[in-house]
Amino acid sequence: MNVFRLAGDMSHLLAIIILLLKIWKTRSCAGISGRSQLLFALTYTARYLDLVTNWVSLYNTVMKVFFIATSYATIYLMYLKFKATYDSNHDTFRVEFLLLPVTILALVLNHEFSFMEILWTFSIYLEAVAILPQLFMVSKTGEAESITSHYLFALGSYRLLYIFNWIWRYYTEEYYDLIAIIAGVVQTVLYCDFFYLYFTKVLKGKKLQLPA
Amino acid sequence: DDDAPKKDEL
Repeated sequence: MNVFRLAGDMSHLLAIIILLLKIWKTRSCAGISGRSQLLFALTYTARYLDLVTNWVSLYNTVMKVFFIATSYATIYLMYLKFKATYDSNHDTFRVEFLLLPVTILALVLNHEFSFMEILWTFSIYLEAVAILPQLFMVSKTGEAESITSHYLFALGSYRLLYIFNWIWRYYTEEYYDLIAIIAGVVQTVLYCDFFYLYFTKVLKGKKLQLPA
Repeated sequence: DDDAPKKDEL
């Protein structure tokens, strides 16, 4: 554990808390992509099956349980409790265009051809692109509420901080995992355009609005 | 498998 890794995890935690609070307080999930949230739930389910086979630490277990539980809680709020506020007309990204290539890639490019390892690899590749339906939704509607922007910023920062963590680990432990690193870089790059808008607009008190 | 990379990250 190093400071970048901890900051990354805290940023991830914060993103989820912001999202759940936004939905709960406003009693609405307007502007949030249910498809991205489904992909995140699938990501954590596939990755954290090792909860039962691989004990790392109490921290690790608590975080994994939190990520799985909150991803399903988000889906419950969006598709059941506050379904009437879900903006499904704008949430139209075709997820099969992500799931199919990600599945094939996980079967071909992995560390070991075993059930758990392929599920882990699948989750790493899927997480990298899971935010695309959400970013597509923002570009389709041309805007995002400030709270949604803060959520996206915290979520994007998480993988960026993990990249610093991987650089740190490479120099201090000679540890590196190419699959995680490459997917993590792709994931972070997808946020670059959003980061730019966040710094130039949202932080100056303006709403995130794309040019028409 | 001991050679499998240890998954200590989240």
